[in-house]
Amino acid sequence: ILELRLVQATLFKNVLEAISDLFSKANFDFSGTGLELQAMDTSHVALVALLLRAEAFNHYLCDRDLSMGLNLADMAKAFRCANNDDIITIKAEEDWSDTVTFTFESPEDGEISIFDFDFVGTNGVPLEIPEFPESEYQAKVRMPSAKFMRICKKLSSFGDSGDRDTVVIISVDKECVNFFTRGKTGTSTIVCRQTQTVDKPKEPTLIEMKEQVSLAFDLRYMNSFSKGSTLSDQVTISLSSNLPAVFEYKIAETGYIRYYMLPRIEE
Amino acid sequence: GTKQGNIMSFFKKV
Repeated sequence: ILELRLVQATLFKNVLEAISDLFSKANFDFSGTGLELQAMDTSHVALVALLLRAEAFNHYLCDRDLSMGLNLADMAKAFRCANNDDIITIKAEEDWSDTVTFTFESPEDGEISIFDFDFVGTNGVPLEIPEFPESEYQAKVRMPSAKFMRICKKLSSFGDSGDRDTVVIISVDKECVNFFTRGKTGTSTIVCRQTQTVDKPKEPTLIEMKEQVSLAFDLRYMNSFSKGSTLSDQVTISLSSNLPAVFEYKIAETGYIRYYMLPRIEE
Repeated sequence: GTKQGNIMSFFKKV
């Protein structure tokens, strides 16, 4: 049996908003450790992995590992009906049923909404995600997640919004990270310098560079990842020319959301 | 032009 409770729907609402526009289905793995979610986009360019440890929930009972594929668009629709302070209960029975029940209960007026979701196939996930060696990454950038979101918005507004294939080039050189994109009639570059931690100790931009690195990514993916900002104040971007880039948001003490994305390479 | 590989090649099937 699986029975979970969260006294505030916000966390789960934010998780769904952070993944549902790019990923249509996800695999949810519940175990004694917590919830591990994985999803891959249809072009197989990006993968998202989420961990919410059991401690993230107000009540967590999972006496047997349970893996289920769920449609994220349907879930996001249901969660948009939930208020931030609704109490969420997630329940699944033994193997014979292939549905999971999400219940939203309003603490103020006692209204209860019940959604049953059927399991779906997930095309390729879950995958085993190794911890790639640190030495493989040429550069790591840590910055406030709101700043990263602002950068993505600026780049998107400059690039032709109708073009799904706008490319952003992220390059790291010494104590600077540059975001570059090309619009219809010009280019746009946003330069971020490493900030002095003394001035704003809570919102530093930190750049660790082993070697110069410059990689091209799809802007619409990056834009979508930036929605992780509702889950964490900081984002860490790890760049390597040999591995998928990682955009990581730590969720308080209870987990993380990591987006893996392949850079575009010259043909 | 540019192309992209398949991210699955970096991970193993569970």
